[in-house]
Amino acid sequence: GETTIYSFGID
Amino acid sequence: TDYPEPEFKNEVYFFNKGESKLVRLEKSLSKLETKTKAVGMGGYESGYTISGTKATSRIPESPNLYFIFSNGSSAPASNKQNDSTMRANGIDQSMQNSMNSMFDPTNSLSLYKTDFEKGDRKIFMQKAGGAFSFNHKVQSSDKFTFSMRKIKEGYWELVIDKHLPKGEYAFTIA
Repeated sequence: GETTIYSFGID
Repeated sequence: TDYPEPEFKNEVYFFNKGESKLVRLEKSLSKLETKTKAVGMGGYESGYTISGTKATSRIPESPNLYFIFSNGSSAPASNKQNDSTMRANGIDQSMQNSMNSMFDPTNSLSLYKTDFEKGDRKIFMQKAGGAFSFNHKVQSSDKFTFSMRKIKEGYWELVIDKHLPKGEYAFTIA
């Protein structure tokens, strides 16, 4: 199966 | 604190607590990929790939970071049109809600600092050097702990325990 990923960057 | 209802359920949002605003995170899907380098040399990798080196969602560095997750079970019907369309299709809101409430994100979410490889972001579950590598240790991407606080039915606040330095991060849902 596929995994859902939520990404973000910190500046 | 005023906790806004997110537009999309079952998603992790950044919560700007000072302004009571939600910021949607970059969403992607990835399969767990396993790669073995040069037969017999023992180089081994398994992990997820996120395309590009920088997430489109940006958050200013802060000592306290909050995120929220809602499965929609306590949310009021977002609009009447949508509601009647669902009823016409034999799905009523309360049934929809009880289906949603089955997903409890406690113990399903993990936060990683992403690594990089060939212009993409990577989350390594396991990575080991080859036979001639000085590093035989199995490693993974850095994982961060956080606490989950239930605000109301089907709605959680994620509080990051540690100060996160500038960089790229990702939540995975198991």
